[in-house]
Parts: sequence; structure tokens; C-alpha cells
Amino acid sequence: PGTTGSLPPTSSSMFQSQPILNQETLQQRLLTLIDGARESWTYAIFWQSSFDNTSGAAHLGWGDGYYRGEENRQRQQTTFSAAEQENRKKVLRELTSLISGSSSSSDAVVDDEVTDTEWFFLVSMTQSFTSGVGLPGQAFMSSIPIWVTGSDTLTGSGCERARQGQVFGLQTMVCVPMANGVVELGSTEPIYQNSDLMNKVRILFNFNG
Amino acid sequence: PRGIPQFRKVSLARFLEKRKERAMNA
Repeated sequence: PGTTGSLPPTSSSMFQSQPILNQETLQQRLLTLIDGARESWTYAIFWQSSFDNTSGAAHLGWGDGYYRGEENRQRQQTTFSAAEQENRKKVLRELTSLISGSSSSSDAVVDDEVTDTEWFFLVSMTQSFTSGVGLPGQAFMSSIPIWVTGSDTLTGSGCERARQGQVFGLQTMVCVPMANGVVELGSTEPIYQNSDLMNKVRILFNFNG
Repeated sequence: PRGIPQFRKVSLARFLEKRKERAMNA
């Protein structure tokens, strides 16, 4: 997906199933990774790899994600229009209704502004990457971590996901390849490469013991 | 919900719940 447009929440074609790792375990690992970090990460996603026998290519799809939010939510300003904000709220209302069965428009979940990074995280749930394509796909194919810091660097990376991340307010994106997928982290703060985080990812997401 | 595999449903439900918590604590 190459646009910043709306999220198709109920499109079954966007939600193809795939083999999954234990989701509770994944969530706990993602939470441990960024809640315990000294840096301020906005979200963490585990992109899970699967192999397509037909095309012979590896794919990365949504495994699980943890959205922590920004340190100072009030500081967050959207560059998008009021119409875009209404669209986000509408989608969130529909998703809330689908998940909980409640369609109350006064629900606190939908009353609040949907921030740019929340939207980026939500849209990520609909995305997948072929090995070698996109930031997670490039990291997975090369087995080399990718660490991009700075708005200009994200824009100039030539990667659509990085460009999207920058548009939605991110200043740092990191993709660390593992045997079963890729761990992606994003932040609205500029965070520079450090080996502590890499080591933590490798320990937490080494599913082969 | 129909059309959304369980693992995304779980992620989504968790995201919405946390969002509600953040809104109530703001």
C-alpha cells in the first residue's frame, strides 16, 4: 500500500490468515522490549515470516504489535485535514463495533483524536511485505538490521513504509531481522543506533532458544 | 468479526482497550 488513505477494516482480502506464534508470548516480548527501554519508542511490531510455496518467496505479515503511544500526547499535532480525522474516527467506530459489538459513538475510544502514529499503527495491521521489499522485507532478506533516524533520512530512504512513517510523525524506524520474522520499532523522537536494543531484541525474539 | 483472523482481532481489541485507558487517564 502506497498511500496515506483510509483503512479498509473489514476487507477479508486484507486479512489473510497465516501461521502464528503464540500471541500472548509475542505481546509480552514486545511490551518488555519497549516498556523497559530507556529510549522512548512509540510502538513495536513483530512481522512474522511465512513461505509461499507457489511463488517460492518469503512473506512478512502481521504477527502482533504493541502501541505504547507518545510521551507527550498533547504535543502531537496532526498535519491532516479535519475530514481525515473524521474518517479515522469513523473507521475506529466501525472497528470498535466489530470487536465489542458496541456502536456507542460516545465511547471514549472514538471520542479522542486519532493521532497520526495511532493511525500508522492501525494501517500496519493490513500490510504485508515480500522479502526484499519495504523496510521489514529488506531487513529480512539481507539479515542485516536497518536503523533510520531523522525525518529527512526516512523520506530519502527510498522505502515507501519509511516515507509513510515520516508522514505520520515518526523520526526513527528500526527493523531487526530474526529467524521467524522482523521486529520493527518506531518513535516520534530521534533515537540513534545502540547495541543494547539490538541485543535485547535478539534475546527476546530468539524462538529457537 | 467475520473476515478478521483471530490474531489480528486480538491485536485490535488490545489496541482499542489501551486507547480507552489512555483516554480515561488523560
